[in-house]
Amino acid sequence: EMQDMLTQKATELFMLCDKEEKGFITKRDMQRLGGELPLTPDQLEAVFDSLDDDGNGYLTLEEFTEGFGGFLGFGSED
Amino acid sequence: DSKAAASGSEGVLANFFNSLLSKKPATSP
Repeated sequence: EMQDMLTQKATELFMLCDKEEKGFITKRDMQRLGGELPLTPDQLEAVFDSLDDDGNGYLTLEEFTEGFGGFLGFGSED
Repeated sequence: DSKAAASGSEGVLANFFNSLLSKKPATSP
């Protein structure tokens, strides 16, 4: 159930970033959040890089959820 | 519109991002 809750909340937050519902987040999407969150474009870019595990420039819901799980204290397997 | 409803989530998002920033220092190439 915890996993469900995590997925649900992560999806909700993911949608805040992915306003066009593309199914992924780009750095451009992140930087647009600068108007809504108290973070600088540089900080948003750093956040993006730390979440984008494979470094392909696209942040998927899976990567986002994993990062969010870590934030909430759900250790990842590896 | 749903903007107001999302404000709580934005707070969570900001906390989440801040925690990532405190964990990983800014890039230093």
